[in-house]
Amino acid sequence: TIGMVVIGVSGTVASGTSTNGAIHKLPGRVGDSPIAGAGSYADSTAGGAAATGDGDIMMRFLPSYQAVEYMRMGTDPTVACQKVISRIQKYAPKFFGAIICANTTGSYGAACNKIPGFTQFHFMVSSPLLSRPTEQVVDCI
Amino acid sequence: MAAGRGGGWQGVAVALLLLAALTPAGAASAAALPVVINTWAFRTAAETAWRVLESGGSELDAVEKGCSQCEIDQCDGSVGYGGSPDESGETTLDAMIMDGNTMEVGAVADLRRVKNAIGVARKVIEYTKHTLLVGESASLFAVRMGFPYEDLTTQKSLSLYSEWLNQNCQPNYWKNVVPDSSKSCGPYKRREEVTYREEHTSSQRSVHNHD
Repeated sequence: TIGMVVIGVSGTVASGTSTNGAIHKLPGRVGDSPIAGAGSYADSTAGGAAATGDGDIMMRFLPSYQAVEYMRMGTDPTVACQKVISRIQKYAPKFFGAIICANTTGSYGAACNKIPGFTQFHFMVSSPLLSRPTEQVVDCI
Repeated sequence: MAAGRGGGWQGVAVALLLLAALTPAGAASAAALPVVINTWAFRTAAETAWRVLESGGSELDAVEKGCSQCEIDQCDGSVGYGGSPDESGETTLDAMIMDGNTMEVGAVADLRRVKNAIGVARKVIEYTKHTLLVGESASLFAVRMGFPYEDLTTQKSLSLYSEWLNQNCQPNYWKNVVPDSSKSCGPYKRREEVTYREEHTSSQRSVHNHD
């Protein structure tokens, strides 16, 4: 799955996702990716977020919407992402998932749930402060 | 009335706020935009989205083209055609796109036989008043919007499906059914005694199997 957030020079936010879903799923099963607020969310008055992982679990928590709401309240994007992961952890400590967050000033962050075999999350960032699209890594919590 | 006579301190506060807006921190924030951020190390998607912005495209254009690139590249096997076959061996696609100015959303789910899922999602925004189209009807909409019907099956997805069948359909997502879904393939029927136990395990999900 890819989830993407783009914030323009004027602070306009757009987001999106695309996926072929979980392998061997039941026909008809849909995950979090196409659900607004779950797979991704964008609000030009606050920021944007996109989630990835076990959509059957994550979509129950609307993590992208929640992260944007945290950022609207002034929470730093990294902390917003972490708070979202923590909320899911309380109910599903072994869930597989990660989220990226960015606010309208261009600050960004990411967080993921640490489980065996998934201790770091890789994501891409492009901005004028980076010479080219750059891979970044965050340690899972 | 008292507020109107606020005196000097409110004026100073306003002046400080205006000053704060002009500080280097504000400038730094401006320099940090635009920003493109995407999940996983999908570099070509990031490059495509960035190029769209550089060439004057909109933020929505950047998201659409960036994710479309991943669909073409079959990023990680988890995006686009030829990946993650379902229980019947078919690859289906889900995608969404959201405009943070208007809060419009276009999305498709369980899209069949159309490769450019996020392109179809964009058309849901542009040509309908709806938010989410699913299944065969979403595919029909896609064709009406000019997207070609294509087979999403590849040798890779066929191979993944065959291996799964040969492993007695393990793993799968059934529970409370007979025959025992942890040992056998279906077709399954519901077991009379239902166990309300949610196994919050992630054993079936990995960096190559995710939404």
